[in-house]
Amino acid sequence: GTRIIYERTFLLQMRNSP
Amino acid sequence: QKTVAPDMLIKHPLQNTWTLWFFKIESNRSWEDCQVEIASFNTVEDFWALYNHIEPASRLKVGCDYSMFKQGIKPMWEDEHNCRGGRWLINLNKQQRSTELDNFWMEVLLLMIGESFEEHSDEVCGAVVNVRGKGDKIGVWTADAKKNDSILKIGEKCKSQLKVYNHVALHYQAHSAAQQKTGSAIRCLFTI
Repeated sequence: GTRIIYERTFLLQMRNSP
Repeated sequence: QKTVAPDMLIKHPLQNTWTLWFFKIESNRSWEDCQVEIASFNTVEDFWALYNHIEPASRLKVGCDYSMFKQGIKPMWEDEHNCRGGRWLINLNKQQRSTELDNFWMEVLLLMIGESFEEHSDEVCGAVVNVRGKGDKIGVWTADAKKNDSILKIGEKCKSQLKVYNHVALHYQAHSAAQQKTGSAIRCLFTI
């Protein structure tokens, strides 16, 4: 199947999302 | 019909479920028993909830480790997923604990949970940060020390990500070589 890949920038943005 | 947990509808799922481990030597316990599972997670949100909650690696006592491995793989050479593998090793000097250790460790975790190694991600077992008096170490563990192509792709990706901070050298060692020797005599299969 498709691999779920996340970019570094996206992961960092998610750090402090509520 | 398959039901989906409500959490998973709003959170961002990861490709793999990961387990965070903590190691602290205690005299009355075996080395293996000193490895304690902290928590497992399989979403971006749960990763950050855990990461933001724990002490950064730089604040751990000397002799302690954090490890993050795919669920079902223990952070030790003897595990069947690790025993034929090896690790990319990043050695840090004493000054780098305060300046770079936490950044390096976080970057390695982001590479793993984000599946940044693409098709080579399946070769990644996990990563370990050792906090030690003589110099801290970060290791990225892979499953098979004979898969040169995957090993090099994984190493190069780590190196390019860590360049954000400073020049670092990465060395790849087979666990079998590290088990047989001590200290600086371990032969490196690759250096980049």
